Amino acid sequence: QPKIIAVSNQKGGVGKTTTAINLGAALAEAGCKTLIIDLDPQGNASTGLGVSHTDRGTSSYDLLVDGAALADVSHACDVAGLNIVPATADLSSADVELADKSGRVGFLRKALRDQMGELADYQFVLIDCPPSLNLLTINAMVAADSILVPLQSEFFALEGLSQLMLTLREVRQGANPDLRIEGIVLTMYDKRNNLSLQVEEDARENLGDLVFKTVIPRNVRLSEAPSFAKPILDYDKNSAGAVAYRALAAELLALNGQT
Amino acid sequence: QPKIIAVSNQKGGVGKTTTAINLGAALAEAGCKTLIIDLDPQGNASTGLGVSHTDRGTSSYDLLVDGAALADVSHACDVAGLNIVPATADLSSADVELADKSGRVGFLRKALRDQMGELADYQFVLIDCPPSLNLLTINAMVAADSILVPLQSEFFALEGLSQLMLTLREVRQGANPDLRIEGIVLTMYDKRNNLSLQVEEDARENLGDLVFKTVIPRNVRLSEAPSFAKPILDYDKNSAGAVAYRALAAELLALNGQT
Ligand SMILES: Nc1ncnc2c1ncn2[C@@H]1O[C@H](COP(=O)(O)OP(=O)(O)OP(=O)(O)O)[C@@H](O)[C@H]1O
Ligand SMILES: Nc1ncnc2c1ncn2[C@@H]1O[C@H](COP(=O)(O)OP(=O)(O)OP(=O)(O)O)[C@@H](O)[C@H]1O
Ligand SMILES: [Mg+2]
Ligand SMILES: [Mg+2]
Repeated sequence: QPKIIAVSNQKGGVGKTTTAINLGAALAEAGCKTLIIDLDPQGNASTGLGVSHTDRGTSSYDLLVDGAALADVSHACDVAGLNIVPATADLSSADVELADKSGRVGFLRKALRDQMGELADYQFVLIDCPPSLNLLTINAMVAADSILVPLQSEFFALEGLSQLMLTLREVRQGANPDLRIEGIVLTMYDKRNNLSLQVEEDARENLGDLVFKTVIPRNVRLSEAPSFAKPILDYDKNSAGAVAYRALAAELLALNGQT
Repeated sequence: QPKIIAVSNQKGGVGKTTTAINLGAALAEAGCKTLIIDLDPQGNASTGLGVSHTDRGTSSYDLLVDGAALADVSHACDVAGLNIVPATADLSSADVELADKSGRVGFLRKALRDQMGELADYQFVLIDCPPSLNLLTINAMVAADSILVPLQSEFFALEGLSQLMLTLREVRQGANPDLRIEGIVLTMYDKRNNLSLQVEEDARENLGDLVFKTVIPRNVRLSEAPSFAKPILDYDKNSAGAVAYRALAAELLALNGQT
């Protein structure tokens, strides 16, 4: 069975989508078939992997709300071994639509568990979450085995962490007692910038081994790649960003007993 | 009566909070008494202006849900002429609490209109919105005279704009027909970076005069200032960030017939 990881942080613009796309691509390159589920109504992961808006007739909305079959909602993308379930703006009404349904936090979990046969092809599922602790993100946390938290190396980013941990504890006490923290990855790190060094020091001091050794540097090639609908590994395979996401994939595999 | 401006963009990390804090401070410095309402459960604007978590006993949650008096929820901050209504994490439950109340999109509008006497002291009210098009952001748009959109000079940022404009149109057709666009301000602009130039060209071509002439450059001093609980004007008054936000305030005043 695949490992299901929610890529989440309610702070906006910290590198959730960039991490989902590029960690996904690096895992695929390392031989692990990976599925990305775009659970953000903005649909950035879908765009960043080249799924045009006209190709999103079926999407993560159908998977979440109707339990649609993965075969009907997932798309291959240009990267071998990497598929994606795209997102549309319809997702933002899922909050309201599911609001008074019983078991509303478990819709995605049920939709995935009901089709473990289909999922058996994959070794990893990465869920790209929106910048909020709303019903979409809670569904991702309830469906997931673990949560991977991109932490931007900036002041406001640390402030949001305690709120995220509270939510994690609530999900653990309720619908998903097995939910673990896969790890916290520092993003947009600039070693010339004091703030980055300070955030790293604070994070490693308070969170210890939960913080990945791999750090993702600020690298303009990472922000250019999505406009060419390519992960960094294809856009500029020797860039600092590509090297870092390959290292993150290797570290993740090692932590999960695979090499 | 004050002009009420919602600072909003559902794309995360584009500079909403940084713009609310620093434009607010620059307007205050120019002699316009300004109130910032922090409507983001993350409470970044509150932290960035030095309101400690223990001082948030009353907050924007009370204003929104109970129509609390401004005198009870607003705090002076270190900047003369700038007050803030802080935010707490309680705000994130407001969505659920207001969900089945009639007129739920108009709670903030009513809370402000009911106390125009108190508000008469101010020339501007800036509402810092969360990164989502949820009930909090809709409340801000219904309460506001106009919306100011920070647009990060990056690829994903442009993609979200059409969604935002759709929501704007819905609000105008429904609860707030007078809602206008105050303007779109390019943020984190780096003139050495092709992507920034491209986003600016696209934005000015498609949105014309809606785009402020003033552009906010990427400036590390802006990201350092909140950790000292100061707006950029106090933290480093001659930095590129301070100069830009003063220019933005001047442009905003000129557009509103004040100089
Ligand atoms: N390491 C990096 N170096 C440079 N730019 C980066 C890096 N990581 C992400 N970016 C850019 O920063 C912006 C924010 O990243 P991204 O969209 O992945 O964040 P997010 O957390 O998914 O945002 P949201 O909260 O809106 O979902 C994007 O324009 C992206 O291209
Ligand atoms: N012009 C700038 N130059 C450099 N850093 C900036 C600039 N504007 C904002 N920042 C930094 O970028 C990060 C994102 O900015 P900010 O938090 O203001 O965005 P936001 O849109 O309010 O985010 P959210 O979507 O989470 O509410 C912060 O760490 C901030 O300090
Ligand atoms: Mg994202
Ligand atoms: Mg903010």
